[in-house]
Amino acid sequence: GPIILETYRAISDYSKNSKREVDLSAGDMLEIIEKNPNGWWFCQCESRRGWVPASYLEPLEGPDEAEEPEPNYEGELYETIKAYTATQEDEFTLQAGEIIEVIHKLLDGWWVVRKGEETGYYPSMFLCKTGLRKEA
Amino acid sequence: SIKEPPQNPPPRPPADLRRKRL
Repeated sequence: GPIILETYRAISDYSKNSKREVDLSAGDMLEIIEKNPNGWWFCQCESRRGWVPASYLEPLEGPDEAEEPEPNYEGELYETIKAYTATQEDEFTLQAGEIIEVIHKLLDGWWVVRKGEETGYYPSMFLCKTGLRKEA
Repeated sequence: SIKEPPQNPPPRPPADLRRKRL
């Protein structure tokens, strides 16, 4: 049967930083072709095709974030595969090879992670699930 | 290739539209 693409609306202007991306103007209607869990979604908008940040989109229909999983406060163990330096105060600065707990996998690609007593955001693309099990 | 997503983290939501989740 025909493939029905979901329509999203741009909530703000966005200027692309590479040829793979497309510019957005607030109010643009986009059809989403692929939702990558790293927070970049592949879309088409009229004749343009490319990647846009999911954080700048809202669904045209349906409840907000219907697909987004609930927080899992127990946490899942992930390893950082790339260092990231926080640019905002609610983000984490971590080196590659650190073990953290993921407690909320957000569609915008910024996951809430916990390390010790602290929580903060970290880019999901720099995380890899470990084979480790949490101690009881 | 355009089929591959950008290799850098996507931008955070615009500050005025960000939901507080932590």
